[in-house]
Amino acid sequence: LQVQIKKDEL
Amino acid sequence: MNIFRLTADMTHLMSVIVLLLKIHTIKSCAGISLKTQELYAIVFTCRYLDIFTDFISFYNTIMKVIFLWTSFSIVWYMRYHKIVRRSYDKDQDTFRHVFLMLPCLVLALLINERFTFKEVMWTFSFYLEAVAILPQLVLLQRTRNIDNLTGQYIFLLGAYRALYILNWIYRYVTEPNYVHWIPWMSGLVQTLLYGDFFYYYFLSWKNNVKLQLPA
Repeated sequence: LQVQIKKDEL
Repeated sequence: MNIFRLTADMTHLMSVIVLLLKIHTIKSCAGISLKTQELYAIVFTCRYLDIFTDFISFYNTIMKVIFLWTSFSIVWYMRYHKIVRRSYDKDQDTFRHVFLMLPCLVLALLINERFTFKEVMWTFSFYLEAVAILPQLVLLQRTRNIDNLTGQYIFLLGAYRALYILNWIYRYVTEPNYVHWIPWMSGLVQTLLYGDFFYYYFLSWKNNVKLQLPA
């Protein structure tokens, strides 16, 4: 399962 | 979240507030490029497509809403507000921003982390933001008198990205396998484009003279 890298930056 | 990124986001927010204050209080957008404002509205739209699907934090969602709402408000003021639009210098703000958008879109289709609609749009938003300031810088060189608020607005807008670079360095050092070449390269280009503006802005501050960009 490719963990979707969270886009946590604006 | 780290101090660099928080300061960066607050600097970005300040730049938008300075611009809205200028437009809303003195009802003038003299010296401001509508093209750059439209590009920023597109940048935020393409970057925040996940605003309803991926909840990161309240801070993240609130800031996204603020940036979307303010960027579209500024475009609306400059296009349709009966008083503000009169101070818009459309004869000088002639940069054809479609020539910025197309190459960025092509590049996003070619170089991206995953070939999905949202990912390509997200990537496009970074490439576009890197060059979005160009119409504004061109307009600055054409308009001789740059008022203080406009100068401060552009300074803050450039400073926020420079602070993001510090944030990326910090995260690269502290977080394992935190690597995002696309924002990093785009952010670097974006900050370099402000290079000469920062230089003249610093000179005007040091010598306490009006900000003037060479023609």
